[in-house]
Amino acid sequence: SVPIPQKLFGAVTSPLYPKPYPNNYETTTIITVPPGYRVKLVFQHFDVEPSEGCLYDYVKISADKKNLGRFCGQQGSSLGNLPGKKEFVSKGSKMLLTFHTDFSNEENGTIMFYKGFQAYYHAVDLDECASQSNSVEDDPQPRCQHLCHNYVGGYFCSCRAGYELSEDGHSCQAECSGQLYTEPSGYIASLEYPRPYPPDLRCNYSIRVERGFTLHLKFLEPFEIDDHQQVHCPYDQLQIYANRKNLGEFCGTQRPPALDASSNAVDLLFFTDESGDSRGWKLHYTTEIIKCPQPKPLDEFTVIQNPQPQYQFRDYFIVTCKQGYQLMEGDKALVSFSAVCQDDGTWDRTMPTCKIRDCGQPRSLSNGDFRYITTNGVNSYKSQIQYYCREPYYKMKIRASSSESDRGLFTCTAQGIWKNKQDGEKIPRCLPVCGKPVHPVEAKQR
Amino acid sequence: IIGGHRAKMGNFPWQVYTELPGPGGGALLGDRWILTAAHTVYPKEQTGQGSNHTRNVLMGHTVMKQLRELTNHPIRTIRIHPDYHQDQPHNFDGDIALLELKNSVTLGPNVLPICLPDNETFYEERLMGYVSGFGLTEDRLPDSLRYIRVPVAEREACEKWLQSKNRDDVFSRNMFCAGGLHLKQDACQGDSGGVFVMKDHNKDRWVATGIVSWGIGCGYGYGFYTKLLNYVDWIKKEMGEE
Repeated sequence: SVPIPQKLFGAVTSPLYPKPYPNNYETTTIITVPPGYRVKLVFQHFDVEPSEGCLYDYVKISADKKNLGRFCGQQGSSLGNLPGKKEFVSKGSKMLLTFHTDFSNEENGTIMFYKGFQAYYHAVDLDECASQSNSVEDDPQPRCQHLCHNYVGGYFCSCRAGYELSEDGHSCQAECSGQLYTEPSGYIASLEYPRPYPPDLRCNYSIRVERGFTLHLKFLEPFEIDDHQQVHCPYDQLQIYANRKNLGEFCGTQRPPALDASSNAVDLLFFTDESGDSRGWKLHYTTEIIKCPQPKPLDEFTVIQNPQPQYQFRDYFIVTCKQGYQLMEGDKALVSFSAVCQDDGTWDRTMPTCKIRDCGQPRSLSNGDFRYITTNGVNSYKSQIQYYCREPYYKMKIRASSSESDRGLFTCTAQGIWKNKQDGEKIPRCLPVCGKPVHPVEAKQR
Repeated sequence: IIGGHRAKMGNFPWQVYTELPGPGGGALLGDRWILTAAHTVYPKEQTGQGSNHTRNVLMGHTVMKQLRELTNHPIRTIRIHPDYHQDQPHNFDGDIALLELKNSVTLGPNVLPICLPDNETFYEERLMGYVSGFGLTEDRLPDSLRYIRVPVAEREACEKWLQSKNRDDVFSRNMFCAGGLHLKQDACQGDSGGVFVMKDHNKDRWVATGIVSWGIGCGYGYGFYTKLLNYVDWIKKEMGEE
């Protein structure tokens, strides 16, 4: 045997090629390429003593413990077995080429000379994954337990969801703790669904979507978890939690109803014992944005600014009052009001009310008084009062262009302040009247 | 008041009775100020009139007994005209003062302010004016407010009368005189500070034109009054906006 140093390509020739090869010669050339490749060989020139069944001189090719052919002959000769342009490909990384010659090369007493052969080989990628199901003789075990990925010169394995690749790089171990789902919708299933789930599982599936969304769960058929007629879920069970609140523990063959988690966080815990043959479960989860109830004014004076057809998480609305009305939150007067839709679909503040502005009791006028022009005793928005002085002893101080009725007229404004058209909040003054005795001295007697 | 009449309620609603501490008169200006004569506060020849004396300011009734039952009006400040000289017994120039009350009084039919003059026509001779007061009637104090009606006298006549008496008393341009030699109606001690008023028929109101100031005896000759028109600016300055 003549091993050739491992290379990606090369040539193999008969001894002394292209001069005639010697008699009584036999050698086996071992062609090897790096692991992950296989050998492809093609003859470029072939001139070996032809014989029936290639009994005398021949070239024999074998690989993977199989004989790929025995060849002899000359170009143009019908005798023998020429390899022609045939490509010989090994399944493994090794190919054997045996060249055998007998004691003479004569034809009808004439000594003949044959040049021998020249062959080229090169390494071609071995698709290890393709041979997964029908293993080669050198590697009878399946290469990957779950998934196989070929690349030039090698391959690697991976596992289906819920499994982890073992240290050996081939086998897969069930691993379903800490499964996190953050997409707005998706499917979650027990391992191997709808084939029976593995034993001794402690699976934890967490669904986390953005705040302001709520999760809906819908189980698919088949739903099958080991059950017992009398005892509730003694073997295997699926527990569902929303925001740490238990939504139920499920087993048997009756799939759970569609669940509205009313939460953006759902956890599923799936426990199995060491035995069983149930097919497991699968669910489809979807998300829906949380909406807050449409804000409704509590009275006709409340104005919701730019109302929207619907309000969702983080939306807000602003409330104002019609002119002359005051925003009230309970007994507390507000300067402004806005409410924000929370992630649980509720408003952070309750709807305020709008109370008509009250200017309060009008200020008393020294040496005068006031009377209501509008409803007596009512001091609300648009109410009017008329101040007057105690005549004839006092007279209202007015401007030349004004009158007592104008100066004394006060209206309750939208700001809740009594105001005069000309002088604003300043109430009039009653000035003493001089020199006007009610009973002046008089003499009748003349 | 000599030779006068008993006043009825409401005849002289501006009349104020003062004891500062001596008895005197005054007139209500606005609802917080009393016009009076400076010498009712600081009488001549009585230097050292202290501020710790009880001072009474009463108004609202013509009967003294009733008047004394009414509320006293405490004084906040006293404003004496700077021309008044307590130490000059023969000179009553600048005999005018203002009493600022602590609280405003409530005006009514018996308590009303008097107006101030605005022109010289109020001082024309023979114009009749009224003088009221709780001062002496002959030689006794009256039990109620009394009044007289006297004319503004001719200035020269008053000056001559004073000269004939060989008096040193000053009759300044800030004074006017009223009454007459043969008129038995006059103001007297206790009426000082009260006002000489007359009806302004054009404006249908009563105007104080003078303050009872001084005289020689009571009931004969002329009475001398502080001429208010000359002090209107000072009064307005002291009273401010009021």
